[in-house]
Amino acid sequence: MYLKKLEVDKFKSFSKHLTVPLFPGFTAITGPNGSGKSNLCDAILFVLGPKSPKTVRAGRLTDLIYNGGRSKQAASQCKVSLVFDNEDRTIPIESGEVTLTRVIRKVKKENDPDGYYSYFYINDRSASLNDFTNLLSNSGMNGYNIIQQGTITRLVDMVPSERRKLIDDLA
Amino acid sequence: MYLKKLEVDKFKSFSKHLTVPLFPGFTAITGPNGSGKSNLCDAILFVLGPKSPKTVRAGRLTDLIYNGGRSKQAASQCKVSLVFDNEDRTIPIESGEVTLTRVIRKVKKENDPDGYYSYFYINDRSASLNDFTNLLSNSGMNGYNIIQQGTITRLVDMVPSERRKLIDDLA
Amino acid sequence: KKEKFFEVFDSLNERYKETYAALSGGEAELLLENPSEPFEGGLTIKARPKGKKAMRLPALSGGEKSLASLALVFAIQKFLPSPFYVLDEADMFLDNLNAGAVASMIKENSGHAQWITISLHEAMLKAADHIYGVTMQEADSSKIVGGVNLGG
Amino acid sequence: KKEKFFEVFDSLNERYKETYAALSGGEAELLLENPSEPFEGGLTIKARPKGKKAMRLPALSGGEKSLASLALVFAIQKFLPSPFYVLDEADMFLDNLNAGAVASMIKENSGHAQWITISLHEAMLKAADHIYGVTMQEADSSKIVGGVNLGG
Ligand SMILES: Nc1ncnc2c1ncn2[C@@H]1O[C@H](COP(=O)(O)OP(=O)(O)OP(=O)(O)O)[C@@H](O)[C@H]1O
Ligand SMILES: Nc1ncnc2c1ncn2[C@@H]1O[C@H](COP(=O)(O)OP(=O)(O)OP(=O)(O)O)[C@@H](O)[C@H]1O
Ligand SMILES: [Mg+2]
Ligand SMILES: [Mg+2]
Repeated sequence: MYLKKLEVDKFKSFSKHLTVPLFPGFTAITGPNGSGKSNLCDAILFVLGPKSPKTVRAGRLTDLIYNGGRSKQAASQCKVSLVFDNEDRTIPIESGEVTLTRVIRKVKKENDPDGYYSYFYINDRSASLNDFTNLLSNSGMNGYNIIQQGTITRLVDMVPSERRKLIDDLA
Repeated sequence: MYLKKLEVDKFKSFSKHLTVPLFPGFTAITGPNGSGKSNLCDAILFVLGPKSPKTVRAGRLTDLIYNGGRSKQAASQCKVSLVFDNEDRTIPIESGEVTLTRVIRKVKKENDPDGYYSYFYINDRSASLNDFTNLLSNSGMNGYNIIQQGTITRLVDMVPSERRKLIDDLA
Repeated sequence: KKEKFFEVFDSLNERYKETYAALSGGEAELLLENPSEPFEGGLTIKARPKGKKAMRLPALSGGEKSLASLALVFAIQKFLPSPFYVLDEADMFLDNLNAGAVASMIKENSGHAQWITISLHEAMLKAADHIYGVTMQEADSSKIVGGVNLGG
Repeated sequence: KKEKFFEVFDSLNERYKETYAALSGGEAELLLENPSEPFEGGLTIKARPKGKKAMRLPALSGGEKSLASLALVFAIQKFLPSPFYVLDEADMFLDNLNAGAVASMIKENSGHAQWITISLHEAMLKAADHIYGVTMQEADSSKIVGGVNLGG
């Protein structure tokens, strides 16, 4: 199993629909400060990650939708798809490829200007976050495989009792 | 006024007596991880800095004395001298050069294995830490001029109320 | 509970020793502040960078600390393997030599898992099989260039 | 007390705006969470990197945040000038372009004060007048080489 393709559409600084083919082996991503590298990492966490917006460096989930910057139009929804190669059936679904998609759409409700709907899809069929979590539970996507920017600094500055909690969590 | 020379002897990883001539203008210091770059910064803070050993990344002041590493002899004292050009008399002393020296010497006392004596010298005449502080009070060595490794990261991660305290301290 | 803790601790410590030695040529281990009552104390790292005396984490240099911490991340990942990994500028504090050592460890591991690393370090870019560049040439919009196959 | 606070805040904010603009080509300012009762709230930074929309500090990228914080350090130093400055790897998170901008600011300031910077960045080393190398070739002992005068 490996991540075969990453598709982003109006997610954070990606204003257009972009498809990034990925390969097994070793891929490096580089670019200037503020160009959008960590936003790609956030896109992966958005689909796989825990429920809190803080994980993807956003105050509210609607902050993840392309905001138009200085000159363009803000979008009303964002979409991210992760396409996994599943030839080895690590994910318990009978197909050689599994696509996990998550969408956030802004919805103006009277009492909540930042209202949104959150949609999940597995191979283009509607699903829920729990479906995602169950599907991936045996695939090794345990959260320790994605190291966000700044994690190493936090690990260095941890006091010993915090560092021990890492072992507690593993046990 | 500028820092004309830095002399270290058995301070942290500097096992020998070393003299580093410095110039006005822009000097860069580089080198591999763990080679001793930040130790030079600690040497300057050791003479100018506040009283706490934590500032120079040491548990106790005696940790600043060359410990011999794996193969050499541990030293029993360390010495750092800062030689300032004082042509413009920024430091209120009648001499074109001012040398500030600080020494830590290990002393075995019955009740305290980490006992030490701390000596201060101004142009080779014995003085105290207060003499240093008084002498430098009008010279602009205000502590904001030395930025240790990791300070920028701490500044980025500060919560707003902590950041405001920076202004409180300046006022 | 304590039993389970020690099972994890011992296995992780084994992997930690291997990983740190492979990355730096020195030795390091995980240390419990209170070995008999682990939940009463914390966990620290004692590392001996190549050719140096062993020291606890706070006495090391910035780069040495971050290498010792990165080794812990790799050890946890060995303990709980995953099909793919993403590292976002984890090589930030390292000099070229250490960044090169991390790059070759990733290259070795990339035979049996997929590794995606975000980095500004030359040493990391040179070792990769594929490189993508992210730019914001057009204001307010990120683009991706490359997919350049170095066939490395 | 409040008066004194505002005197410092206004003067520092002026210098902050100048410094950030000179470093990045964008705009930034210091913002009080509670402008009428400053001691009730904190202080944050609102920055608009070149060609982008203005955002608060947490929404910026790692490099953008560290440039905004470094600009604050420089502003404080302008507010309280000193005869010499030491910066230990303050350019850590910056790409070559931003590290170059910081190096040229230091170069400009080095006409009227002494600057000593510890750095691993090519851009910083190229801009300096003098370069020292620190090595630990012989185990357990740091040496200094250079004092190389580039006559930069
Ligand atoms: N009292 C001492 N005696 C001998 N060596 C010491 C002593 N105190 C610290 N050291 C050594 O100094 C080294 C750290 O040096 P320093 O922090 O200056 O490195 P650096 O060049 O700044 O590296 P980096 O680029 O990683 O920040 C440590 O490896 C430590 O072993
Ligand atoms: N919803 C959004 N709409 C548009 N742009 C956004 C949105 N959210 C974040 N951004 C932009 O994304 C940029 C940050 O990108 P990112 O953190 O990925 O940079 P990076 O390439 O990782 O840089 P660094 O090397 O400094 O870490 C910010 O400048 C911000 O303006
Ligand atoms: Mg980033
Ligand atoms: Mg250092």
